[in-house]
Amino acid sequence: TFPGLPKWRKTHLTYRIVNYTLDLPREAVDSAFEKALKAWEEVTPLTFSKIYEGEADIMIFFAVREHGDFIPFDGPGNILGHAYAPGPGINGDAHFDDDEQWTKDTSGTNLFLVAAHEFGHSLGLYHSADPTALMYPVYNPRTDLTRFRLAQDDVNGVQSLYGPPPMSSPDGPAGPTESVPPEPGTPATCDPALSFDAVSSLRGEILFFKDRHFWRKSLRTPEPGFYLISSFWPSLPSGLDAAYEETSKDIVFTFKGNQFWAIRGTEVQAGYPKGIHTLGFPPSVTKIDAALFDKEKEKTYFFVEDKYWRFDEKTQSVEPDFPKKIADDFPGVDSKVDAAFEAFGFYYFFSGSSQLEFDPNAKKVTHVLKTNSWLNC
Amino acid sequence: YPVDRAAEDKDSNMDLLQQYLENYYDLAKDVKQFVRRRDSGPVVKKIREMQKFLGLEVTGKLDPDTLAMIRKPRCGVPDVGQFT
Repeated sequence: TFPGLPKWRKTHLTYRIVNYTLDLPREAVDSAFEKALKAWEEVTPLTFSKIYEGEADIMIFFAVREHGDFIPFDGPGNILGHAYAPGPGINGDAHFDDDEQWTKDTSGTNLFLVAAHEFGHSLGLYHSADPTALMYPVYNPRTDLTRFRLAQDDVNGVQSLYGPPPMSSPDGPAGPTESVPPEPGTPATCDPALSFDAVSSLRGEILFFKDRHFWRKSLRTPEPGFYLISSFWPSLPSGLDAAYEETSKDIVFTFKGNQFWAIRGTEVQAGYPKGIHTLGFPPSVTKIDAALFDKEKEKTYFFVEDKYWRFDEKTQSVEPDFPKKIADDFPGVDSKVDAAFEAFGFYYFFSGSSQLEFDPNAKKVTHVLKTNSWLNC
Repeated sequence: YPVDRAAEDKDSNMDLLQQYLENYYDLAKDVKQFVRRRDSGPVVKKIREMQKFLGLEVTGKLDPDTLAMIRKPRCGVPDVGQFT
């Protein structure tokens, strides 16, 4: 953040594109700025609207050389733009050097990337020393802009000023007058009492969800990564109940309360959240405790209190004769299940700080482990 | 007379470094005269500060990696110091 911690004292901000570069069609410029603001909007309570006349909080100019603020641009290369910390007048404004060749892709200077960086300043972020962060001062053209996301450092920075976005809830998003619930503390990886909210595979990695965070364990790298859920999927709620990956569809389904979301990679799929009752659960089921997908059988198991349902992914329906008692079909799994997933032909059940490895063919528990055994503890 | 290209390049690199440190690392104007003295304390300190911030090897010298970094396009907001 800037010295003195300047920040906006309101959550709804206006922006105005005062002039346009001739390098790109106007709609491409509009789209780049809109997308750049959206990147910040997704991880904060801030919202932005465009105005066409008068003074906006963020006034956006393209300019060359000296352009009225005594900090001249320098021709092609080197300085690409600059922006001012939040405040009245010139503060909050973003200027782009029109001696650059602005492009939609990375063949020239990508306008979206530079705009997203400059708007970070407009919101109160200073430069970051983290080379992976958007707020690192040196331009870094990402090869795959479709998969762009803010780095954890960017999210931490902007959320230190404005907090996280309002949580989604069955009653709809929190309104501007509602208070944001207190943030749960950051869980310690090797806390012997650590429990998980949900566990799922994702494209060969394993995700362990806890409150606002998740650990990402790749079998190729020894150390798990630790991230905010909102930094990957800004519209997902924290404190998930259950999650599973339907590998043949490349979709991870996440559950909270009576709703569920479908995510593919970093994209939350359109049309979600949906109600869990659309899957065929009776009205008495108000939340799912855990879910796992068996790749071999192409069936998903949903665990709710001491019962479970089996869901046929091919017919998209709950199978008849369910629910059944968990303890009857998974001998040894006696307590309520917090989270579950399948790996290497075994089912892993998490309950508090304990984890059971279950062989579905032998129908018995083969190992009792600590919940955080996957995190090198 | 033939131009001494090596000396010219060196001067131009030093100018670039001086400008970079002034713009982004709050190098004081009165330190300017010392930039070309490689052992100048304030300049070495600023180079080290820059190298550390940008994630380069901290040598305190204008080495090739540092030179390459300061030639890259970047944001015009200073990395350190008071923002005006």
